Amino acid sequence: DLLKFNQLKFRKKQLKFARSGIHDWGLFAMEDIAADEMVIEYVGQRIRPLIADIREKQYETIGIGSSYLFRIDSESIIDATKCGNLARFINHSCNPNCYAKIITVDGVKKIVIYSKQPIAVNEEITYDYKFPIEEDKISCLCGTPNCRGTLN
Amino acid sequence: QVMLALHDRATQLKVTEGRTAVTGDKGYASIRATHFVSRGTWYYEATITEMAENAATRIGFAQALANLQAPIGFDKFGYSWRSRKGTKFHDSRGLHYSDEGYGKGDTLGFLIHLPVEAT
Amino acid sequence: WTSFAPEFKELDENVEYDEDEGDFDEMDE
Repeated sequence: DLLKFNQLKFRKKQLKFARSGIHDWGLFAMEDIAADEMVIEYVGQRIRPLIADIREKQYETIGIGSSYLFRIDSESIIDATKCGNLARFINHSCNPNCYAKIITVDGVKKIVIYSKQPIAVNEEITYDYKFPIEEDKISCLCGTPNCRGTLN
Repeated sequence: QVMLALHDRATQLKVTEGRTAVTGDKGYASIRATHFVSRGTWYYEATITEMAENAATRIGFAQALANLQAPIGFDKFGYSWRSRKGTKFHDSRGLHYSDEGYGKGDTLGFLIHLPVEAT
Repeated sequence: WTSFAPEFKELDENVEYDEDEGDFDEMDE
């Protein structure tokens, strides 16, 4: 992981922000990506869980629909709502070509999006958000054959 | 001997050797005492030994369910008095309590009056 | 994409949030 992460840091994957068939905008590969490669780190502001709960309520009241809050572990959450990198634009898919994984670099946990399978140029990057089950359902728009219907 | 509980606190708080003083930094975190009360009238005192410039404390009474990763008075399970502006808090609502806050060198008193026949 | 999310601040690394004293408050005198 560490070696792959350092490689990613030195030479970022060529990605493009463009119109998505899944939802509004998305992130697309601009180069072929082999399986199990680090595609991008999910970067944002590291906050405590209780602060994330309070913010989630605030975001709902101001109408920020989708959640850019990503739980790292029981102690910290990455909030990419107002600051972060392109990873916040990756759309969800029930049949994704990527997956998210927590790695530890120099003792600090990070969220990294890996390729699950080879990804071709212009293919949209997707991963399973794995949202917790909630009562208020969010419809899933991924449109893949085995779509679960909702994100949560 | 009533002391600050090592087992009933947000782990990021630092408790002194004698377990009678606690220090925190960054965001709010809480600690409870080793003894609890459930009926009658009780009073305790706390002294502010240090207060950095942009620091604040919220001290008071908290039930067992009060969330310790927040200041006392964040939820319904606690009541606290804040060093800044002397505001009292309960259920995340800050109301005026004392005309000015408190700080280093102040000794504060907290009294709770519970029904004698508490169930 | 900055026009899509105008107030969004781009970061290279995660940043630690420096909590505010009033973060937990719904209402403060």
